[in-house]
Amino acid sequence: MLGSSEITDEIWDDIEAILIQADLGVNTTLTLIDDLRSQGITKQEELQVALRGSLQSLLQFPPPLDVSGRELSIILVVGVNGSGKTTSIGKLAHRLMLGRRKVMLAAADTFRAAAIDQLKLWGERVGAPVIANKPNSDPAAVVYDATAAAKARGYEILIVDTAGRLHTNYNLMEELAKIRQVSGKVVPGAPHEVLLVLDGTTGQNALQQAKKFKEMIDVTGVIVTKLDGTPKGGMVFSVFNDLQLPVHYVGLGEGMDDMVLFNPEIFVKSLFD
Amino acid sequence: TLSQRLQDTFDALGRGGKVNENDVKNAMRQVRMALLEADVALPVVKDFVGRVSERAVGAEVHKALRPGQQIVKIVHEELAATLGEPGRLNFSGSTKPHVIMLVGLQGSGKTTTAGKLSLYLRREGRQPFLVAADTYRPAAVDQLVTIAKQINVPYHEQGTDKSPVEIAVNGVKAAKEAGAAVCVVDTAGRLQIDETLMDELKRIKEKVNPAEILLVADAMTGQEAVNIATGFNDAVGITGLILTKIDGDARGGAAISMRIVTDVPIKFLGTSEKMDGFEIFHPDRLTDRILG
Ligand SMILES: Nc1nc2c(ncn2[C@@H]2O[C@H](COP(=O)(O)OP(=O)(O)OP(=O)(O)O)[C@@H](O)[C@H]2O)c(=O)[nH]1
Ligand SMILES: Nc1nc2c(ncn2[C@@H]2O[C@H](COP(=O)(O)OP(=O)(O)OP(=O)(O)O)[C@@H](O)[C@H]2O)c(=O)[nH]1
Ligand SMILES: [Mg+2]
Ligand SMILES: [Mg+2]
Repeated sequence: MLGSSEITDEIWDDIEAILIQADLGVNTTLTLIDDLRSQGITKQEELQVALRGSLQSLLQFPPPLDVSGRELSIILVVGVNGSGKTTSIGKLAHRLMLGRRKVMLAAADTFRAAAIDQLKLWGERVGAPVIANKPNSDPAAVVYDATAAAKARGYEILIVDTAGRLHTNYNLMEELAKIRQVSGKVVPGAPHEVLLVLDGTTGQNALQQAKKFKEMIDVTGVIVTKLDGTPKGGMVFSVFNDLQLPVHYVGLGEGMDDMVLFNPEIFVKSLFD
Repeated sequence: TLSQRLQDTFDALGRGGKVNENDVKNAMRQVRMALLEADVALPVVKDFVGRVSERAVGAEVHKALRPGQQIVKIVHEELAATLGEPGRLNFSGSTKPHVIMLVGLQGSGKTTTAGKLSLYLRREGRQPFLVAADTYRPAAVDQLVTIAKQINVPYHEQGTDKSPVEIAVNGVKAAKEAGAAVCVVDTAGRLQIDETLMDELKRIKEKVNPAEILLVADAMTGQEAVNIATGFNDAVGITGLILTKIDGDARGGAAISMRIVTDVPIKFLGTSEKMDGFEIFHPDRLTDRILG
């Protein structure tokens, strides 16, 4: 879309359209464009470079997950219904195990139909043991049991799957806070990571989800899923900037290898594909 | 809210200040921003604001006593008109069972909705039957079977070794033998750009000749709503939309986008994870929340 001639209003409109349709949101888009306009750029290719530079400067490579240097690290995985938590746990376990870590899974979604079966199948797929109780049992109790099992059997990382829940449901958010609390009782300092799984097809509500989850259970990082589809995942900009939540991984499919480390350069480049 | 914004915009013009056509243009900018923040897709917003603007000019809103309120009223009416009439299920034709296929992206709520829809159908006096045609997602068949048992609805499943097409065909046969009135086929979530899986949907459609193909979409879907709806519509032709997770606080602009690009009615809303979290769509349910 950008050639080597002067910058017209139409060019600015095109840029605005690309960013808005990438789900960056109106505010982020307008702020970015105002900032670019004030830079007094005259050539289109310079604008191309400046635009990508601005976008990239809004993101960062993630730090490594805080899952080393202790006997047992606990990762709590949370998010709204259907965002891809259980699948992402399978992928994450696989990644960590490829790195020679001993990973155990806890099936703390005791509510949804076949949620425990689903995680167990993932456990089998990647070779990680799954600790589960009966459906409809207390999720906090599963965390308790899983932590004891992990310690007893020398597992160094425990990933806890939780039921999907809308951030607008106060009771369910309270339940999650309790699950978080229980993990801290059995392992001081736990959970060491609370990863919010955001569906990449989500629009502006993603920021609201991130805000509420962070408020209620102190999320430490984000995984964005389903970016193998047509959505661009632009809500990552506001989630990262407004809440300083690192984006650790991006889900690109339904298989255990379909998750990559978040890379700001590649992410920004794909906005323009 | 949009009303507050427009109020502020016009109040800022000062008391007794005459509102001119430029001020109406600014108001349209506010409408545009409000709709984009509500996740209505950009091309749909442009088109929509164009229509509202025409009506505002035509109604000589700049001469109105309360121009802000006038514009909100126009936007409300246009939104309601766009969202359209509550959709009914189409069961014309005597061949039983009538087949309903549920399709959509991964995680949108199809399997859960299959259960809810079955319960709704039974309440309406139409005996439902469920078919577990998702052989890909781990424990998807278990999920549907668990739901079917919970709500006491007969079902057909063949595990994960057979093709979804075969399972769908056998499922409809089983539904017929069971004397069911409606057969709800749950399919695997898929990307609209996945040609192989979209072909699979076409083949299922060919074989079971559905009375309805409902796109189950998440109310929090962002700008891609247009491509998603168009993709499914172009591939298999959808006859209705079900918007799920309306119990969240997503504004739901995706509903407008999908409705406009497919010209297909919104038939139901998913309002909770439970089997009774299911409502017939009514435009009022969405217009207020979209406008914020
Ligand atoms: N294409 C694609 N599909 C994904 C991705 N991640 C997850 N999925 C699919 O999304 C659907 C939902 O995934 P789940 O892992 O069950 O999501 P969840 O958040 O655990 O769902 P609940 O527990 O019901 O809240 C499944 O069909 C997954 O295969 C991804 O990165 N790409
Ligand atoms: N709060 C709420 N949750 C819902 C609603 N509909 C579905 N869910 C939840 O959303 C999640 C995903 O639902 P599924 O029925 O597994 O979605 P799906 O489309 O079948 O997923 P795939 O088969 O993987 O594509 C589950 O946790 C459901 O309980 C709804 O209307 N409101
Ligand atoms: Mg899950
Ligand atoms: Mg399903």
